[in-house]
Amino acid sequence: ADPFASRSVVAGWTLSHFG
Amino acid sequence: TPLQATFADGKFTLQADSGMLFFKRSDEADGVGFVHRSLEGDGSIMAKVTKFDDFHVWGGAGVMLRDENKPLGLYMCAMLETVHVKDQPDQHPIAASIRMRRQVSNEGFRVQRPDQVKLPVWLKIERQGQTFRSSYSPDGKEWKLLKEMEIPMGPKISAGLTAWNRYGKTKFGTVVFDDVQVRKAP
Repeated sequence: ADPFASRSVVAGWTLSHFG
Repeated sequence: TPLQATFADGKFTLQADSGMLFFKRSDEADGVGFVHRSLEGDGSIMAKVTKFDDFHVWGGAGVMLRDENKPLGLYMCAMLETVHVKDQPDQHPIAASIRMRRQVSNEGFRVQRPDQVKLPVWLKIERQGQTFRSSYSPDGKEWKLLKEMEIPMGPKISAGLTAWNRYGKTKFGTVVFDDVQVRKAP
């Protein structure tokens, strides 16, 4: 899986990486 | 993965092993992770930080309001950092501070003298129009202003949590956010 892809942490909350 | 995040028992736990939220040169990209949700118009984010362990002196964690979820997005971050005390090289107290990017083309800005704090500590950022206010509190009631600044963000932004630990090669920095509240102004 792409570690930099956004994914859901819990309903309504997303983890994104940038930079 | 620069940042790992989990949610359990009402708490967010973030583990950071790299990344850096830049402040000196605002044309440098951040290398951070961000756990976020949307916030439209005026509002706020507030959280109680109950754990802040194993962060290097260039590491940090906090709440952030951010215009765009891309490397050069405008933001304000109310944060904790591990500070170096000149006369006490073995002591690494925690301090409350801010970082922000007001314009992509300009120098960034940070509070020059962060305030030393003890856990738990509450962090808050409020937005009213283009005015952003970062504060912290030892009890969630009495607040101390860290910085108020105009930042030209759009109407729809992201509110969330971030952590980074630039030189944390051997250890994760771990931060726990309890009772995270994102509120839209009435």
